Amino acid sequence: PPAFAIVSIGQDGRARLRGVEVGGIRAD
Amino acid sequence: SPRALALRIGAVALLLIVALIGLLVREDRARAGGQEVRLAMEAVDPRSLLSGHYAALQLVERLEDGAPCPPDLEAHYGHNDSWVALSPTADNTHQVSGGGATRDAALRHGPVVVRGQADCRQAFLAPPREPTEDGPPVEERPQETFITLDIGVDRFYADQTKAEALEAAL
Repeated sequence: PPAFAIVSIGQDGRARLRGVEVGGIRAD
Repeated sequence: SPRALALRIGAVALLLIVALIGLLVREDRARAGGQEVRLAMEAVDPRSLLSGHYAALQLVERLEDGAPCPPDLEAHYGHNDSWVALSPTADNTHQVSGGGATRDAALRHGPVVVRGQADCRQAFLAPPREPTEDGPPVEERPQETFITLDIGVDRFYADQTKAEALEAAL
């Protein structure tokens, strides 16, 4: 299944991982 | 005296704990206040999730055949202070749309910019062969374009319940 990383990009431009989504199921 | 030494050690430990808590709160606020984007990644191996630690993940985009690499990625690959531009897609994700040495340079290629770098490679799917009159010319063979995004996101920690839900989804 398709997998996605849910990423938060802050004002400082840094990426921080919030969770992952695999096959429609999200885990934070 | 031993008592003064113990007090000093205790004070330093307390200071470190407060600093750590402050760092965690700041990171949590930055995470909550940032712009959220969905990025394609390679499928997580459920066995690594169930090991109870973390799963290594890699942000990889595989583009359709013949898709060109986004502009200005290679010039800044390997630079620690470079930026990558992301653009929204129709399926509610974001994809790499360019790079730049500065935030403003990257913003020319997409509305969302992030610190990091991206590497784009194009590979022929079929084994190389000499073009003949019957076969397609080399430049028309099917290609795969894949972009590896390095923005400091490379592992995901999951508790047992979430790991099992992900495993079921997989």
